[in-house]
Amino acid sequence: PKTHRVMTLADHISHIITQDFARNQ
Amino acid sequence: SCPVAPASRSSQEVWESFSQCFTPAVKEVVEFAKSIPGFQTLSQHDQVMLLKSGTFQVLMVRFCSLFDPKERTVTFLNGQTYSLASLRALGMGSLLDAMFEFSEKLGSLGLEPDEMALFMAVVLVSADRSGIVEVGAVEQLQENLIKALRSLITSRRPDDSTLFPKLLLRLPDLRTLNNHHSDKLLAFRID
Repeated sequence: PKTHRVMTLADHISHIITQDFARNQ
Repeated sequence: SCPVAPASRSSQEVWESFSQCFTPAVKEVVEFAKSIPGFQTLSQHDQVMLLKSGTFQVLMVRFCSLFDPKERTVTFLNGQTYSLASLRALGMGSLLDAMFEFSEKLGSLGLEPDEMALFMAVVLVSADRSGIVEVGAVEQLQENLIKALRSLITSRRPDDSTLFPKLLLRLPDLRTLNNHHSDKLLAFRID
C-alpha cells in the first residue's frame, strides 16, 4: 500500500527553508 | 504551474499534486528574499526565522494574480482554470474564500509589478518577530523598505494619499490569513 507523509503547510514551508539554508552553508 | 488533476483522478491524487505545487513556490520566495537589499546582512538565523514566519504570507500575495474574484475562478500558470466549487473538493474551501476576498482588496489597488514586489519584501520583513534575535536590525530593514515603498507609490501617484495607507492595511489581513490557514494539511506520497 502507498504510504503518505502528512504535514501542515507551515511545516512544509519550514522544511524547505531549512533544507535550502543547510545546502547553501 | 500547478497540474491539479482532471476529474478522473482521486481527490487524494489531486491533493498530492496540489501539495507538490508549494515546493517550487516556496523555493522561489527564498530566492526572492535573498535578492532583497539588506536581507542577507541579517544573521542566518534571523533570515531563516523571517522566512519561516513570512513565506506563507508572501505566497498569498503572489497567488493573488491567479484569482479572479469576479468569475470566482483560479487560473494556474499552466493555463488550467478551476472554479471555486471544483477546488472545494481539496478541502481548502475556507482558505480559498479568504483568498478571493484578499485578492479582490489587493487587486483593487492596481499596483505595478515593481510596487507589488516591494510590497512583498515589506510583507516578509514585517512577519512575526518571535524567534528573531537581532530585532533592531530587522526593524531597521523593515523601515527602509517601507520608506522605499512609500516614495515609489507617492512619486507615481502624487495626488493619491490613500493608496499607501490602504496597502499597509493589507498586512494585518495577511497575518490573519496566516494564522487561520497555514496549518492546512498537505499530503505527500512516500513510495
